[in-house]
Amino acid sequence: VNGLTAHQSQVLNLIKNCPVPEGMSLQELKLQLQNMSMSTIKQAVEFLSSEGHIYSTVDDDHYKSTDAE
Amino acid sequence: SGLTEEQKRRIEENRQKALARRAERLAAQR
Repeated sequence: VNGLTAHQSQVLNLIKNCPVPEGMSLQELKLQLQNMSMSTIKQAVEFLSSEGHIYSTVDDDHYKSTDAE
Repeated sequence: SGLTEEQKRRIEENRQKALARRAERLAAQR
């Protein structure tokens, strides 16, 4: 619907719903997405970031969504 | 929150850049 794959949508939804000010870490994403490998998660994060859906916060391990708030 | 002013500034900066990328991508789709 929004031009994202199922994996990309899953990653984006978790980041969107994360209430922490510094956003969600790759490690937390991996814990929530046990069916996805870390490299798949990183690929999804890179794509979402290049498209402007998400952005890195305190470091390159933490992300927030531009759709939030 | 536990974030420093410097971290808050960096986060806001990255947010603005991401919003600009998003707008660019949406414009390119049209």
